[in-house]
Amino acid sequence: GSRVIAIANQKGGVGKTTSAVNLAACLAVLEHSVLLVDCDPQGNATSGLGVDRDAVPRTLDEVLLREAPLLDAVRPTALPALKVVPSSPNLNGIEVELLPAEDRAFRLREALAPLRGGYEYIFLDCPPSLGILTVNALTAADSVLVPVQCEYFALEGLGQLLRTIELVRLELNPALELEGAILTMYDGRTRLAQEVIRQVRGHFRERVFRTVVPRNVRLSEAPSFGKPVILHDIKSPGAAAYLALAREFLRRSPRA
Amino acid sequence: GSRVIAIANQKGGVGKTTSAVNLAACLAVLEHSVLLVDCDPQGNATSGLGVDRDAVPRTLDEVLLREAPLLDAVRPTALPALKVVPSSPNLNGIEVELLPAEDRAFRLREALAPLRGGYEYIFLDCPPSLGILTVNALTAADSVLVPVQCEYFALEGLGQLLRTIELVRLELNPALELEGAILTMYDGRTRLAQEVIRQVRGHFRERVFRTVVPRNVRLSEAPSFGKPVILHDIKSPGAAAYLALAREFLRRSPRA
Ligand SMILES: Nc1ncnc2c1ncn2[C@@H]1O[C@H](COP(=O)(O)OP(=O)(O)OP(=O)(O)O)[C@@H](O)[C@H]1O
Ligand SMILES: Nc1ncnc2c1ncn2[C@@H]1O[C@H](COP(=O)(O)OP(=O)(O)OP(=O)(O)O)[C@@H](O)[C@H]1O
Ligand SMILES: [Mg+2]
Ligand SMILES: [Mg+2]
Repeated sequence: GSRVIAIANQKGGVGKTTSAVNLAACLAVLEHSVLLVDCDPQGNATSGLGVDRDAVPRTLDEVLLREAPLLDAVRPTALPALKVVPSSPNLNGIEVELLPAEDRAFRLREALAPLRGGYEYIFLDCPPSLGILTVNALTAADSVLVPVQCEYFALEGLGQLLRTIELVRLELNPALELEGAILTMYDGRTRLAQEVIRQVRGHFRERVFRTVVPRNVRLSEAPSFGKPVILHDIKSPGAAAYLALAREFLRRSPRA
Repeated sequence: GSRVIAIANQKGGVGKTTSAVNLAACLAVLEHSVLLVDCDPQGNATSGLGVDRDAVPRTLDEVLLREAPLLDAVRPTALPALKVVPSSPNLNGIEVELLPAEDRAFRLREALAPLRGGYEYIFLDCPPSLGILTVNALTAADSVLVPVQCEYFALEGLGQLLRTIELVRLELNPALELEGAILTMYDGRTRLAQEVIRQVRGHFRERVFRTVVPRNVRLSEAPSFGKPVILHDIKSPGAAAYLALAREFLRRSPRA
């Protein structure tokens, strides 16, 4: 089997895609087989791995509408052990299209079922909202990874996110667990960051990953080359952080 | 009358709320009467102005569902010329609740109509999505202000946003114009930022504001005190940038 992990936080710009792409890539470099599913209409995880979504046979919206099996949407990346399922702007309209379907929350879970044996880890990159796409990812997942930016506004939404996770656990996916919180874009020079870290540890307690991802320009440059940071600049603090995070994840995360 | 301006970009974390709060506050300091409507279930604009949304009589969701007039939701802020309409987490479910209503895209426009004479400027802070809340804001607005973070991923979504604005103009609000793009979180030390600025000027041409907002920790600290940056640290580069932006906005923006 596989472990399916949703990467979610409705606050925008907190490092969901950067964490999804780089954690998946680092696990692949450490020779674990990984699939990354881009559940965000923006498609940043798709382009961050160098895939041109205008040149692929199938995208996630077609899979959720049952027009194609997920297998047909899987694309290779520069790393042999890492595959990606591209998103498309059509995902913007999926909430309205799926509304009449009783099983609208289960479409991704259903689509992933036949692939679960083929990968050790399947990551689901979520958009910045608590709509049907994030609900689908939470319903399909075994656990949720929450990137938290070391900023004040990022704290505000945590309560809402934890309530949504609880609701999904009660009504749609009783097995859903909290994998943990990752502190991102940490800038040690500011008092604010220290204060935010203190509060996040209050919310998540021992479920906060020890590895803290620093703010590092190499992380924001890498996607412009369509590469994860370990292929863009392996000596950078950003690459070191995500390699350390991948190792910590492996230690903490029970294999399927 | 008033000018109604939506502040929108589906990319998360690009400075929509920071621009909404600080541009509105600077205009209020320059003695223009301003209303800021928080259309985002996260409620960052509400707390960024020191309003406790658990302690207010009415929130925007109730207005959009026609349970209360917008006037009943208006709250004062620390600046006499600036008022705010708080959001609530209930906005997360509004897309599904409004779906049966033919006029679901016009609810905010309808709610704002009676207030338009009372303020010179009305700003609408949008969530990071192209769903019903952003569509409501674009349908209610005279123009759209687009904050663009000086980062690679921020470029990717611009095409989708401009197409959505065009669609709203064709089908819902023929008067909708592009107010312009604001470059945010600029860090002059990186090559990436220069490249992004070059591309944004290609997309928006003369509609890019000359004022560029630098990355400045005072801007991210201010909301933790519930204040716009001009009340938190008026001598900071962040305060100077938004004051300059407010003056440029006044020069460029025709009065109603
Ligand atoms: N540690 C970091 N250091 C520097 N830049 C970073 C870091 N992590 C992410 N970034 C940059 O910050 C921006 C936001 O990150 P990212 O797009 O991964 O967030 P997100 O949560 O996926 O956003 P959205 O909510 O839009 O999906 C991006 O431009 C990214 O390149
Ligand atoms: N110029 C700046 N310098 C430093 N920090 C900034 C700046 N502008 C915004 N920030 C911080 O960056 C984060 C993202 O900004 P903000 O929340 O305003 O973006 P947003 O587009 O409204 O996000 P969302 O998509 O979640 O609504 C916040 O923590 C904010 O305090
Ligand atoms: Mg993302
Ligand atoms: Mg915001």
